[in-house]
Amino acid sequence: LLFLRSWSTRARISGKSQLLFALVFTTRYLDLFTSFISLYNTSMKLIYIACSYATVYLIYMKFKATYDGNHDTFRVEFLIVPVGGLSFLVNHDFSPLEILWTFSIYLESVAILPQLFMISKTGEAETITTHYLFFLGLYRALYLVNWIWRYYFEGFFDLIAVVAGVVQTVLYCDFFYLYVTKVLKGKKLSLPA
Amino acid sequence: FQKGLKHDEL
Repeated sequence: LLFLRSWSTRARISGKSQLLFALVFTTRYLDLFTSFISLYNTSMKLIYIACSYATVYLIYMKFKATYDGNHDTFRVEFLIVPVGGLSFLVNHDFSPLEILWTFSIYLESVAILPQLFMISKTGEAETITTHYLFFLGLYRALYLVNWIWRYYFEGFFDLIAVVAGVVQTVLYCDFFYLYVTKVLKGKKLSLPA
Repeated sequence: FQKGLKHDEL
């Protein structure tokens, strides 16, 4: 969806959110070098990394002229600095790879904020952007169901991932509400002034 | 390069 969107004008996609996602996948999938889980797992990791960088490239390089930088003004250091600090303090293991993994989990939970901030600034979103956001939010929300399943049937429980996943899903809730009440009824998402 | 825990989720 993002690729398609980038090809038309006035994408209103937050380049900052996409940069953060590229950083998220880079720091999380460093375990590509140390552990192998499955062919599916490895290929999805590579696809995520490749797509996130391709999206950043499209926004900042190839389609620089249509990038709406004036509305993409969220200060990402306000996310990266606290998230970086927290990943040093609260992690499973004080090792470089594990701290970077924790950083990526925390950062992912808030990486969408520049995008939501951009929508609140412009007061509207293209319908395709809202579909993208909906499925991005749904992706982590479905993990909540998966974690309950895994807790009961496999005894698996990762507190860091679960708390961050809940935070991430909560951030999308407001948007989910608008998506269901407006976009699914065929209206364009526009916020009252 | 220190090894991290094994995380199987994406």
